Amino acid sequence: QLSQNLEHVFKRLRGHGKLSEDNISEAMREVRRALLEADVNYKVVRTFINSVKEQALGSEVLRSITPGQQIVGIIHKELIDLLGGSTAELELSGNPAIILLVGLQGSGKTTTSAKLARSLRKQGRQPLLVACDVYRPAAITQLQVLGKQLDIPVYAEEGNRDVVQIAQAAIRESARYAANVVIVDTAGRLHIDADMMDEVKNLQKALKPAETLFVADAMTGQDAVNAAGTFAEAVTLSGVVLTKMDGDARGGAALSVREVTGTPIKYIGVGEHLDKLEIFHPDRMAGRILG
Amino acid sequence: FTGSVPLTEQMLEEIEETLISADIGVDLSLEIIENLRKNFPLNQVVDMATVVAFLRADLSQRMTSKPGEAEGHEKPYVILVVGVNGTGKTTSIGKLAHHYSKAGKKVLLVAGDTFRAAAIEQLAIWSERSGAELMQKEATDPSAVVFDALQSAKQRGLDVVIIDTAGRLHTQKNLMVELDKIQRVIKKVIPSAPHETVLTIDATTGQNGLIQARQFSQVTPVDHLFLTKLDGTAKGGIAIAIHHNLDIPVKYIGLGEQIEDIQNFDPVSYVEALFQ
Ligand SMILES: Nc1nc2c(ncn2[C@@H]2O[C@H](COP(=O)(O)OP(=O)(O)OP(=O)(O)O)[C@@H](O)[C@H]2O)c(=O)[nH]1
Ligand SMILES: Nc1nc2c(ncn2[C@@H]2O[C@H](COP(=O)(O)OP(=O)(O)OP(=O)(O)O)[C@@H](O)[C@H]2O)c(=O)[nH]1
Ligand SMILES: [Mg+2]
Ligand SMILES: [Mg+2]
Repeated sequence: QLSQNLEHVFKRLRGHGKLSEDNISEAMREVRRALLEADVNYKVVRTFINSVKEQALGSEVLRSITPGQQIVGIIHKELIDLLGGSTAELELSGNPAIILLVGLQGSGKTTTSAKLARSLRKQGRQPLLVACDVYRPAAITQLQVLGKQLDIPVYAEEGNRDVVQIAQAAIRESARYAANVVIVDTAGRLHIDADMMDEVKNLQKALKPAETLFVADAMTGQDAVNAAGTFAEAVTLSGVVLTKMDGDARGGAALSVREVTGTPIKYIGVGEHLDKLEIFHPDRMAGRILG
Repeated sequence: FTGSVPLTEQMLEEIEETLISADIGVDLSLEIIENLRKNFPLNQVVDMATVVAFLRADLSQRMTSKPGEAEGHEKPYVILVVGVNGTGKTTSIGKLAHHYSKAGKKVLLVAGDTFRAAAIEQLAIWSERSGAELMQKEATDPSAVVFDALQSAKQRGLDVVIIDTAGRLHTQKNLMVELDKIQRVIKKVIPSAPHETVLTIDATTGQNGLIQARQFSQVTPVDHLFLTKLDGTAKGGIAIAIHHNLDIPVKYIGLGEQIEDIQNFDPVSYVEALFQ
């Protein structure tokens, strides 16, 4: 029903000849509403709308014989640019290359770790999974079960609560597993939990990973900027994975996360099975957010 | 928002943004602002405390459920827990089990997630921690586990049965069919059950939460929400929209990952936290 609204807005815009400031303001209000309902953070929406409005009221658009069409184009382009413009790859330097996954509770880190391992092996790499969630009941077992399903080794130390120690030992042992990429799964944590944020800081400092990926749930609402922003301040994020994109959440959190961290979204999770990992496409995401 | 000052359009916009940033949603936020406009004329001096009090009352009223919910009288009292992946079902069940065990009830947990890696092991740890029993089977069909569990609970006169289910997206037709089958099997064994169907909603969830609640309710009538992860910075305002649109109230809130991190929902303190 909402997507009809935006289609309506765009149709009206395109159908118009000359556009008044009122026409444009009205259209911008409707786009604002669509973005908010798509869970884009309200501050990000405000910046976005202001930027689009400025261009829409610019002489180039007003001189055009199809100003409405121009504005729709501006909205699409602006959204795609904000989402990163193009696809982004993993940059796996080092031997072994190290990937660290972090994020809030339940966002899909453990599942994504296994998916990445599977995908990298398909690309000819030898992955080793590391179980650094030492808190959640049966977390280590979960990763071991996934590793077994994929026939990919999992490094774990039952009873050891020092995740830096565990990860470093895994890296030292990686040769024994003939592994050239080490994927470190961590516990879900709140960005406002100082001790847990220290833990990821220490992990990054000790491991110096080639990739530190923030794993976020596609259905996250306005709070996405808070969590992502705090994580980005605590550790250097190299990428974002947006999970559960097989649902029907519009995914405005993608825009918020990208905007507030400046980090490219590299992958999306599109299902529970371990082959359900896809490259993130900004243009497809833009279409989804706009409904 | 203190002192006696004129209530401006700008201030109303700021209030609207506060509501939106809590994930209350555009429609409901506009409705709440409309209420404010009707009661406080624009640009007239007003004591801000009355405005805030008005807002608090409006919101907490929307989250108050009707009294007279007799519960816990059936035996066994069957609670079905459902929800999207990762929203906190298994952990919340551990907390609920502990709550009932502490009250002297004999509790049985049902390992109805027969799909996800280590789901049963995870629930087993919660059953140990809470003093509840666990029913698990080698079966891959959750309905089979549920069937056996309810037969056993009936026979043995247990007090509470809490059924864990696999995370599922409402967009997965086959999984919603599976859920429908689970609740039909429940009814086969105990016609009045489930006595309580709880939907977990992650406090960080945006507008999709409303769609989740709507879709899940179509498969199995949802009685209450368990609003999880409220110990984060997210306000969980989508629960207000869910209550407003579907008349499904929040009954419990999750405030952490430990067994005691559960509280009965109190609309007044919830709304107070909203404006902090
Ligand atoms: N439908 C769907 N489900 C997913 C996806 N990614 C993960 N899940 C599911 O989401 C739930 C949580 O996934 P986990 O991998 O355990 O999440 P986590 O971040 O490791 O959780 P914590 O370690 O507790 O913080 C599980 O039920 C997964 O199967 C996805 O892309 N699509
Ligand atoms: N901070 C916080 N974390 C929570 C809360 N409730 C659950 N969690 C965490 O959220 C993550 C997911 O919890 P689960 O209980 O596995 O969620 P689930 O819905 O059973 O997940 P699936 O079965 O995979 O769909 C775990 O890391 C929990 O510790 C809460 O109230 N606060
Ligand atoms: Mg995990
Ligand atoms: Mg579970």
